[in-house]
Amino acid sequence: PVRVITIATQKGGTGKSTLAVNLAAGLALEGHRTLLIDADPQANSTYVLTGDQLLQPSLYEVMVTNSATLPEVAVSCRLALDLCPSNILLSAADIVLSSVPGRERILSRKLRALTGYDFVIIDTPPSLGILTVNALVASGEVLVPVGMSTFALIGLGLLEDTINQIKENLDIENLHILGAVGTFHDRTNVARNTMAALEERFGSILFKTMIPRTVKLEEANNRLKTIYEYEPNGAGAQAFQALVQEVMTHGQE
Amino acid sequence: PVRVITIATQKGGTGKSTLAVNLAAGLALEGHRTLLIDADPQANSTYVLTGDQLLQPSLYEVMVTNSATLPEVAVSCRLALDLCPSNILLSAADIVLSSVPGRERILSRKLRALTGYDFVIIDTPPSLGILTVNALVASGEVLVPVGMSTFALIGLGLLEDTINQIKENLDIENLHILGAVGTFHDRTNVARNTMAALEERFGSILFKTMIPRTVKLEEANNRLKTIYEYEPNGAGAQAFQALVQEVMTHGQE
Ligand SMILES: Nc1ncnc2c1ncn2[C@@H]1O[C@H](COP(=O)(O)OP(=O)(O)OP(=O)(O)O)[C@@H](O)[C@H]1O
Ligand SMILES: Nc1ncnc2c1ncn2[C@@H]1O[C@H](COP(=O)(O)OP(=O)(O)OP(=O)(O)O)[C@@H](O)[C@H]1O
Ligand SMILES: [Mg+2]
Ligand SMILES: [Mg+2]
Repeated sequence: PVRVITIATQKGGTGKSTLAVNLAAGLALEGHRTLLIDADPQANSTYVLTGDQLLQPSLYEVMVTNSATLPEVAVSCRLALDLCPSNILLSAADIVLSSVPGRERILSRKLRALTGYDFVIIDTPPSLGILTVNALVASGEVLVPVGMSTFALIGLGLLEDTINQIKENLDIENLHILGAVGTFHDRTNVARNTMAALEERFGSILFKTMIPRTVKLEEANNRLKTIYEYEPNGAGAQAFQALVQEVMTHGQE
Repeated sequence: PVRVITIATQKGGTGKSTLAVNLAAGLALEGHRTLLIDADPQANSTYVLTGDQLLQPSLYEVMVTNSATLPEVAVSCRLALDLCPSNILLSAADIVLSSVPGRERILSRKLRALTGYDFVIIDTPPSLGILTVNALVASGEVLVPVGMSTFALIGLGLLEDTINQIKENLDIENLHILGAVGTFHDRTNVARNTMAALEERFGSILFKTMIPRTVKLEEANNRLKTIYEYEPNGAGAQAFQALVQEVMTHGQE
């Protein structure tokens, strides 16, 4: 069965898009047929993988105007890696969908049309609005990037609360946090303190893999490349390859 | 007359809250009576200034349940600096307010009850939803923190589009971008390239002041202090003092 993993946290700038792109690309490199769904109206993941942020049709036609299916919208962007692009039009989702019955399950229903993928990775905006809730309901697993700061830890706590509310109010059985991943890790005291707090309060879900702070990840994004294309033997690529392995191991439970 | 300045960009993690707190605190230190309104449900600004993120009543009672006025909710947190706190309950604003007539002008109407302030600074979430639109409509000026990345430049472009839409669709005359402020500035190539792109495409609104990347700003936030309290003579405090001066100079136009 396909594994659907959402990358989410309300805290902005913690590395959600960078993680979504490089995890999806890493899974594809290992031969797993992967679809990345960009559910963030900023379309940063779409931009890195295609160089374009106004692709149409996009998730907007799939979720808001209901005029396209996911297979129709998916574009091939790397070997074994397809993308369902985002578009700024998607910003209208919260307002337009707020009064639609079953507004939280739109994406989950649309995923039923997909065949032939081993993994679906969903990038989300830094909020707990309609788009992120749809991604959480549609997926069984959530990966939470946690930057090296108190604010990022707060974001993880808020997300845990939201997941519990979704499970209770919407009767979703199988949604759980696959893992919390330390990002922007470096040798500062704030990083040491943040990791110590993560181990203490969230130890059961804390992944061993940490993504280091490295300007190469920033450069790769700016040059519209995955880290494997930009610096295949560097610390960034090694960390994401380890993340791919850890995601695979956890999946066998 | 009171100056109302919103700190906004859809791009997450570019330093909105850090800028809002330290600009507001800097204005207060110069003797200007300042109110910081935290319109982000994450309540990061509220947490730094009070150590609490679940204060009630909050902006939720002012904007969503309409059961309190701004003066009733404002708490004094430093000399000459009051705060209208946020609370995670505010996450409901997009859904609850989506069908309310005049939903974009709620905060602007509530600001009329304020007296005795020289400045109102509004921190916003990383999205262009109801809360940020209310802040933009309520203020005359917008300060946009731009991190050293392509994604942050995209965020500035998207915000410009949103501001133009608000002015046209809601007949708001006096809303304009006070300035774009480079944040997380360091000596990397990506920072050099980002500043060059900012000067070329947004030169007319680019502030001279840049906020340096310094772990002291991260530490100050984690220790619930303003930068003036944590490292009064460091690069962070100097940059924010220069920002206060630049905001004051621009205001005389
Ligand atoms: N490990 C890292 N080291 C250095 N830079 C990084 C790293 N991960 C991401 N970045 C850069 O940091 C910024 C924030 O990362 P990214 O945009 O992926 O976060 P995000 O959580 O998706 O943000 P948003 O909340 O806006 O969606 C980007 O400019 C990105 O290029
Ligand atoms: N100039 C700086 N140097 C180093 N760290 C900084 C700087 N400015 C902010 N930070 C840290 O970077 C992180 C992001 O900053 P901040 O939370 O202020 O951004 P934001 O735009 O408000 O985020 P969000 O989009 O979630 O609201 C925080 O952990 C903060 O402590
Ligand atoms: Mg992102
Ligand atoms: Mg913030």
